[in-house]
Amino acid sequence: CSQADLGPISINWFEELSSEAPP
Amino acid sequence: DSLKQTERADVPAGDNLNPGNLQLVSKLKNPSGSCSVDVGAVWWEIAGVKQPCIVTACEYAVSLWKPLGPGQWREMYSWLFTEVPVLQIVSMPDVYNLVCVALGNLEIREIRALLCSSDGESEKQVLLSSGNIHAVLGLTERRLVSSSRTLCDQQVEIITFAEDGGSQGKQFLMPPEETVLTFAEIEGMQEALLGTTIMNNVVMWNLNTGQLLRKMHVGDSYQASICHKAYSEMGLLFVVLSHPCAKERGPSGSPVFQLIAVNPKTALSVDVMLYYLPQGQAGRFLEGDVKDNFAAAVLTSGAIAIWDLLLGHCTALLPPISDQNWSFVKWSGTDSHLLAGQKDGNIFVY
Repeated sequence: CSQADLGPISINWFEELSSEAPP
Repeated sequence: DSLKQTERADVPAGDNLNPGNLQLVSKLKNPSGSCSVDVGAVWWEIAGVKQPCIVTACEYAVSLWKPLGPGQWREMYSWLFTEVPVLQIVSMPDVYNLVCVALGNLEIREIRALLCSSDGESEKQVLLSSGNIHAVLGLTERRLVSSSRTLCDQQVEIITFAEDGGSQGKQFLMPPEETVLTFAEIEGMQEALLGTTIMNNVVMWNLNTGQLLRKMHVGDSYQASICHKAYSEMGLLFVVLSHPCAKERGPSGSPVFQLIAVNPKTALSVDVMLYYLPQGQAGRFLEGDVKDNFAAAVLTSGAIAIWDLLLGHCTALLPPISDQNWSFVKWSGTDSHLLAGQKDGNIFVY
């Protein structure tokens, strides 16, 4: 497996998911 | 590097393994006649000094043992339950002078805080939560998360409690559609929480807002995985799972523990490491505990096996003692001890 299998990675994933998820 | 391939690290033959890495330092016997169900460790202030104590749980009694000297323990407090039996001790990561327990039959019906009076003379208990509770986990900062089913839906709630066990506040998290089986904190991220569901999804919450951030499917190879540990590194989430429902299959059997990497942004995951039993050993995961880089599991064979999660292989095997199978195993949160218990009330400290 390579990182390509996991798609684009973001260090700030928690903040980004929190801003995208319904409140 | 660890992502480049799913490792199947060298597995030493079973006969090379022994409990040599584990040194028996003491043993204590739960005096209660009922069946032993769990063990744990807690800091308790005794005569102004915080000491690492052991907590043992039988069906109808929970006892606190204080250290007397090398290898010696004295039962200090005992909380008794007459109606609903004890199912498990709920460890609280940074709490002292307080033990949480889950009571129930097949499912948890109550979660109680066990304390002693301010003069230290008598035991007391406080009801924290009740209902049809599926999963519970003690969190940092005196918080406790639980999931329960009502007639219509599922509730996921966080209780914050004070030093005297009284509730300070309650917060609800957005529930997933599927039943939550286990919870796990993400190390170093107090605002995040993970759960595993009955459909083998890992779900994630923002504890500050209660938002359900993600549902991530982690494969169909195993059902109803348990999440033991999670940490975030370089934009990926690493999760240690075990598989109580895995069938024993193939010459190596099924892995007892599994380390996966998940990209939270895409919900895609890959296996990083699979942790198998040594060759020649049979059994599957019954229950276990993970602390730092070490995983311990009670197997259906009655033995306890220990893995170094970084080395990737089993490093010790503890066969049943005195023809008594092991029933439960915990890493002590107060020191480097492994606590192993048998149903008849014998607790061994390694």
